[in-house]
Amino acid sequence: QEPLTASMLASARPQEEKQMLGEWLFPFIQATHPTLASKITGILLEIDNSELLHMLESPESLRYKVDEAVAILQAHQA
Amino acid sequence: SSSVNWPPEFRPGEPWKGYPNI
Repeated sequence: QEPLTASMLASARPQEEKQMLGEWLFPFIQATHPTLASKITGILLEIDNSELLHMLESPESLRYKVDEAVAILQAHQA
Repeated sequence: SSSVNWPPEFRPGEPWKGYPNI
């Protein structure tokens, strides 16, 4: 998958930025959470774009945030 | 309650609707 970069995002409008980030995040999350991927991606998209960009470059922090989102989701549904 | 619709779901290929309208 072609990596998303800050310069690519900088040329997009705010709505498009979230779209691009979501399109990038979704398959990554789907690999580990196929049934919850849509909701987890929705939660992660509420994070600031600058932080999301950092997460794209740091798989470890991305996995951590995904785990956090899963916990939030489970608490929300409880 | 609006919390029922949370979180907004992202579906690839569809416009993201969770971000506030600007």
